[in-house]
Amino acid sequence: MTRILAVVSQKGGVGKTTTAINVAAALAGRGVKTLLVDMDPQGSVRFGVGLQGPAVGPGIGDYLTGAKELKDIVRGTALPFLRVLLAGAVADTGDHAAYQSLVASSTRLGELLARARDRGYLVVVDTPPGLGPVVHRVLAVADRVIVPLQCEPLALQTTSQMLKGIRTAVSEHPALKLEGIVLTMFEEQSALSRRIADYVRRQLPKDLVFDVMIPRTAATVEAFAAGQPVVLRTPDDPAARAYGELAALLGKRMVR
Amino acid sequence: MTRILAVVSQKGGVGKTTTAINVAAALAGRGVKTLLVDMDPQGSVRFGVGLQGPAVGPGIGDYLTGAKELKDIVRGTALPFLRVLLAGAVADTGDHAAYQSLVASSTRLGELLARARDRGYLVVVDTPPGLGPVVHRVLAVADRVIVPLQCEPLALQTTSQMLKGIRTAVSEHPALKLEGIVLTMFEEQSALSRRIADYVRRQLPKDLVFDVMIPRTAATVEAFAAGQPVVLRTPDDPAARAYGELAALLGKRMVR
Ligand SMILES: Nc1ncnc2c1ncn2[C@@H]1O[C@H](COP(=O)(O)OP(=O)(O)OP(=O)(O)O)[C@@H](O)[C@H]1O
Ligand SMILES: Nc1ncnc2c1ncn2[C@@H]1O[C@H](COP(=O)(O)OP(=O)(O)OP(=O)(O)O)[C@@H](O)[C@H]1O
Ligand SMILES: [Mg+2]
Ligand SMILES: [Mg+2]
Repeated sequence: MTRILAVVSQKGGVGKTTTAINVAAALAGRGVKTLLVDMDPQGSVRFGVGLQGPAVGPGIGDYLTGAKELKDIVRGTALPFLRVLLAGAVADTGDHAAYQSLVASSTRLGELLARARDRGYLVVVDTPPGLGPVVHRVLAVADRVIVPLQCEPLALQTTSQMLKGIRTAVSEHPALKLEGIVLTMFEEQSALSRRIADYVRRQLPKDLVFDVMIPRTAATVEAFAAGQPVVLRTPDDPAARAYGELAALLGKRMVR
Repeated sequence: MTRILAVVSQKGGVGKTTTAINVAAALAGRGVKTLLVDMDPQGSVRFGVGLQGPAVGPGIGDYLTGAKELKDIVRGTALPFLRVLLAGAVADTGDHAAYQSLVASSTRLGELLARARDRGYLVVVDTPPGLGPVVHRVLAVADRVIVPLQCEPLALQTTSQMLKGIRTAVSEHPALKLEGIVLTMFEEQSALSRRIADYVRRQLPKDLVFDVMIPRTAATVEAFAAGQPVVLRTPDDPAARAYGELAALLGKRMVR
């Protein structure tokens, strides 16, 4: 059962959180029991699903220390089939270094995700930017990985490092498979954006780049302000439709 | 002599590298002897200053291990007063975890930046996203820090964690001072972008947010593709002019 999907990129701000939230919400919208896991100590997922508020409450950090069990940290959302695990207190304290060593040293992350999988969840994991200890740990327990690639020159230039990092992780965990690269913030009206998308498709094997591209839309940005995934808030928005298509594709490949 | 400026944000993709490159280039353009230091293992600075190419050559990683001296890793650029220290081989291997522990364990970073300062350089340091060991190390040796804040809801929502992280660093290193927050990728024609800029100015002390805002412009994105800072490539572009203004302000405050 391939059921744990990690969203990874060493480049920051390319749409990892936006992709994780909207793929998870779109899968849940199709009736797939989905668990969205926020492994980024920034804790951005909570804002995208409207769970912000003063008290962050227990999260993954508390599970890794053994203080809490899975049932204490799973949170419901407006969608019946979407549950969320938040990063926990680290998102408030901001002590990333302590969080990183906790994740690197604890064996409980594998147990946590395997337990969720055994309960029939399809698990979507958001990760911090970079290829540090947290990302390595997540790749060690994931089944599949997708890499958002922003259609801007700088994101393209750092892609080879990204793919090298993924290939190393795949060689260390033969069960892991790179599902593909998804082009994000694509701007049809920008010649540069089109050039980058063409370049990526020419340079990489065809099955490595998803056909569906996520366009840059104002509705996607506004959805975060409203605390709702764009697939729910404005389902007719081109980015929402593209995420729906991507989720349908991933659902078919992962839910057997 | 306050001469070491760090550009820091835990949020990814907010314009740290773009800000570090263009502030450094604009300072050098004004005749200030400037050293741009890339502490991000992604190694994005090299693309912005046209130093990409197959062989990355020695960099900071090599200095920290003791294999190279400052003179072996300083590189010239098209600008007479701008020199650059690249991240080094890590940008090729992508082994971020090893790089992080090297930076965290070595005392040579402080020596490196102090030596550059003593040679009369104003040092501008680009950092990786997050508040991990590399950022902590840089904040421990910097004099000033600026925080780029992208005018989008998600970047705003994670600001309080950012400021908390900076305040902790300042409490640990009394010599460090937060120069200010610079709003980036501002879009005059977007009501949401304007709302965010207004909100930030209302919520934070007036002297903490620079008056100058960096607009989102196509020229800034294209400059990266061309391997040149936008302040050099299209000096009349609104973002180039804004970076020029920011550099003039920082130069006045830091070069005594
Ligand atoms: N399709 C899109 N259209 C418009 N804006 C988008 C789109 N996708 C993401 N964004 C915006 O771009 C910014 C970065 O996106 P996001 O935070 O999801 O990236 P990330 O890779 O998770 O960042 P980090 O590296 O900090 O974790 C956010 O402000 C988000 O609202
Ligand atoms: N003023 C601007 N106008 C338009 N695009 C911009 C502007 N500033 C930055 N960008 C683009 O936004 C993207 C992110 O910028 P940049 O890489 O400098 O951010 P960063 O914070 O250094 O990212 P990371 O977290 O990966 O280090 C890049 O593609 C860059 O070209
Ligand atoms: Mg994110
Ligand atoms: Mg950067």
